[in-house]
Amino acid sequence: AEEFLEISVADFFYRNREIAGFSNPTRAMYSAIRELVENSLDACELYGAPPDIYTRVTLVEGALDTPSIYEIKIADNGSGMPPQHIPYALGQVLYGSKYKLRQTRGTFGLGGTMAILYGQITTNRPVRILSSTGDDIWEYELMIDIQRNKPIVLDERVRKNGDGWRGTVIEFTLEGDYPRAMPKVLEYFRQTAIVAPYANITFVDPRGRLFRFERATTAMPQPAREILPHPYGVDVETLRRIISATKCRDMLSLMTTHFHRVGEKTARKFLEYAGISPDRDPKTLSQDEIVALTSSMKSFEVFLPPDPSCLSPLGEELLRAGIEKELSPEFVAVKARRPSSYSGHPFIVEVGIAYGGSVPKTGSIVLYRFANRIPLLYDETSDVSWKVVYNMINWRHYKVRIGEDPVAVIVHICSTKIPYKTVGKEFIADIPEVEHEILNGVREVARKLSMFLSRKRVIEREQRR
Amino acid sequence: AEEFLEISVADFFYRNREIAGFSNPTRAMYSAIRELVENSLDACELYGAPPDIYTRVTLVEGALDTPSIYEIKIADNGSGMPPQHIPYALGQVLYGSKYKLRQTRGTFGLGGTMAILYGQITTNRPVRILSSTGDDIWEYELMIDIQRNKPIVLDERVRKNGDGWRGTVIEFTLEGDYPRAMPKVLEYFRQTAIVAPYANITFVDPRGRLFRFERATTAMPQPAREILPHPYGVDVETLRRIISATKCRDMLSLMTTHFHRVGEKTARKFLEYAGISPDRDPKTLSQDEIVALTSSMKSFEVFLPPDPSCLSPLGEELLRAGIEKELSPEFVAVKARRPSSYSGHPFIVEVGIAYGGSVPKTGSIVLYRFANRIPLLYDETSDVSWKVVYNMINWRHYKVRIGEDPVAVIVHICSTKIPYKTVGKEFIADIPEVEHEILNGVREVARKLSMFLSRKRVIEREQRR
Ligand SMILES: Nc1ncnc2c1ncn2[C@@H]1O[C@H](COP(=O)(O)OP(=O)(O)OP(=O)(O)O)[C@@H](O)[C@H]1O
Ligand SMILES: Nc1ncnc2c1ncn2[C@@H]1O[C@H](COP(=O)(O)OP(=O)(O)OP(=O)(O)O)[C@@H](O)[C@H]1O
Ligand SMILES: [Mg+2]
Ligand SMILES: [Mg+2]
Repeated sequence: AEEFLEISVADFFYRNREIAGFSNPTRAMYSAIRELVENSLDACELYGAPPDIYTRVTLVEGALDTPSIYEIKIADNGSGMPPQHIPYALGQVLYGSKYKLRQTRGTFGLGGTMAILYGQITTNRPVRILSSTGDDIWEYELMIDIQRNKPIVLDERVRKNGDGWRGTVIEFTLEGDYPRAMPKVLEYFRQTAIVAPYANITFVDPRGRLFRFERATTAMPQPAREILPHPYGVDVETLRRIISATKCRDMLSLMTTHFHRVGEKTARKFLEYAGISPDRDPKTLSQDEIVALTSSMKSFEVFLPPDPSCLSPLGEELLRAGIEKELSPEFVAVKARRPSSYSGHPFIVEVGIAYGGSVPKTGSIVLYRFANRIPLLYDETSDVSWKVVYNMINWRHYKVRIGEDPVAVIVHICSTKIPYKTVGKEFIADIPEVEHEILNGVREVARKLSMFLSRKRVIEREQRR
Repeated sequence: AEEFLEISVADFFYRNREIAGFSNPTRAMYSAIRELVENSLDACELYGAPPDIYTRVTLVEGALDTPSIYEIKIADNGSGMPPQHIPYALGQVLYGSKYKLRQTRGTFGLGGTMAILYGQITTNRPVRILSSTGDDIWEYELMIDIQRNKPIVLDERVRKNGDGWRGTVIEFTLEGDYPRAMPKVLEYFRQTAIVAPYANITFVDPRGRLFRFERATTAMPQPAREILPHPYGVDVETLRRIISATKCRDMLSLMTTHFHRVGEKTARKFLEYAGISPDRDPKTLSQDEIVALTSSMKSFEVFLPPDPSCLSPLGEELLRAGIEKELSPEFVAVKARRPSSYSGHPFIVEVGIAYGGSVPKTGSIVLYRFANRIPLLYDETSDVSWKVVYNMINWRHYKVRIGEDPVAVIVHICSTKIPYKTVGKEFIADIPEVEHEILNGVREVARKLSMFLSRKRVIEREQRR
């Protein structure tokens, strides 16, 4: 007879941690750092503070040339966390503050917790977390009860906050392989500095070397605002939850209160289209009516598209500045596409192209990918941007000789829901609307590059005579 | 102030269902069918019964040319499920019988449940499950409480089992897009028939067309046996759990009782290497000693490699027969590699190559991928087999002219843990040991193909004179 077992979600991601990006000591070290840095950047941006993020990796045991025990310390000046949430935020999987319709780097509620979990299963030592929202400073020593998906608080202290410090400090140990992880870790910091030029990033590596990325500006991007669900993104479960939680006594106010950009006029038109009276009490809808209403929401063409105020794009200026700072190219073109959406989720694609200068000469087009200001450094061949750049663009048509011309393409996508294919946040699915925007964005900047290359080659021919 | 939320794992996979393969009505229909068929095949194989699996898709509402409501019914003659487990097996995410070290198609405890969940959020109707292990027949009508990750039993009945029927029948509705899903659904059944030639597979589509894949044999593969964890796959958490659950009073019996292929001699040698007395009570080990012991387990080179009795490979004969039946090629070569392992998980790679006959002419090498006898039909360019076949083999060296020669490569991997990159089970990570086996397997069969092609071309040249 078969034995049945139920496991916690922490146990699931422990057993399948490679799916979350924690496959081996090299990759786990990279993932731990990136997950924690992304948490710190989110915390600073949501608060509105120009980020000061300090990361230090120290060798604790073993040698630098094999997988060994390292300590990671990361400190930020972000929002901090209220004490009642600290143990759960990082000690429980699927607990977080990013389950909202607003652009943030975090989205799943498990990245930082996975870093702590991986550290624990490789070193069996607790994590130390200090955090303050400006009041008292709380200090926790925790481990995770993986089988129950609950934090185990080993120690909890509070002390007065003399100078109003606000932020979070995390210290934990893990088995890592720094020499192998280092190129990707440094590249991650370098590329983060391109898309977050308002951040001071300091990194101290196990050899004591200091890497410092100074902020180029204190101007912070407009923070993303939370929006309500859009009708095009609704399914039966979402609608059922809205109806069961609502205080609205009629369908008209349900539509205008709980949905994004649905005003009274649009709500009335929609309810007429769906065949539901505006005065109907939402809680009297039958299950079949809920299903029909969901279907009507998807097919009603008059709803306004999602409003991009929940997004925080780089903007052409910042993207251009970042590319110039990083690649010092002979030529740059950038294009921020107009907002679009898929399944009710607004998104904006921003594309750049660079030629020459210090664009790496790799024998093919160099692709830089970003999502919600996160650099994506793995699995590029599985990414929609790779598919566009390598399979859908005829570069000869744009005068680019692949292998000879040093060209880099930079793609940034921001959305309330980045269509990642995996929990490890490394590559993006080829959703038709997203692919369409990337393709047209790359074509636009490629067209500008081709004009530059034509002129450049005319000049070169002239010079040879 | 930030609002924190904790969500259930069902809610997590509901919000991120594309990560589990349920991205849109076309893909969801494919995923629902394949997850349920894989459950049925596992149930038949674990029981030892030549599978009779019947799948019917019926249009319930809407039209055949747009996403519409379909009913899926699937019936098998497998092991059936005991009544106390039925609601949880398919009504709770992360509940199942496959959390063991033994080759099965299922592995995560969520595939079948996701199919039911997707059906529910698109149609709001319950699933009907009949199942019997040979005793009474139990019938359930369920829905899933997604926010709590618990089944909601709407109806439960039991009746006498007149003729000792054993198996499971599942009926549910979902929003799907059959016309678009059909090519992949049919291909899935066709390829399943290749690697499970002992199965009768019947499929009735919404137009009432019957597709039947008759069994070619009743000889069932040797069922995979469960094995104990291998020392090379152990981390601190696994060891901690073994120690806290053990009834063993000393380290020697702990090693020989709880680990795969560790006899007394090996255990003594290992404990000496690790500096732990064989008489030591496991429960007296300190946290640091547990960490050190885990590290010693990984570095001790005398442990026997994992035993492949937990695996159920196709074998060269069956692989060849399947390729011949499906592709009627001019030439076939197959190779079953010797068992290998990664991180303590045993695996076997079996490779085939076919030339001519009805190998599809696609302008490049056709790749068929299988994992634990499951056909993988999506995301091939992200798969380790693709990387090997397209980036690591110099086909001209084997006399293969890509684009002119109709060549197919078939790769089957079986393991206690297939290194899938996603929960959707569509492509496999390039774990070094696995990549090594696939590369060498492909080279071996490519070598045989090149001998055939050389002779063939000599003959063709002779004939032209
Ligand atoms: N440095 C920090 N400052 C403030 N809050 C933090 C910090 N790190 C984590 N948190 C809080 O802990 C929560 C959980 O973090 P975790 O990384 O596990 O998930 P997430 O960021 O919500 O999602 P993701 O899995 O996509 O990273 C966050 O949502 C945030 O509220
Ligand atoms: N047709 C069936 N016959 C017998 N048992 C079944 C059947 N379908 C499902 N089960 C049981 O229900 C459990 C849960 O199925 P589910 O598909 O959700 O997860 P799984 O098969 O264990 O893993 P995976 O997510 O990889 O498919 C299975 O482990 C199995 O015990
Ligand atoms: Mg996070
Ligand atoms: Mg399953």
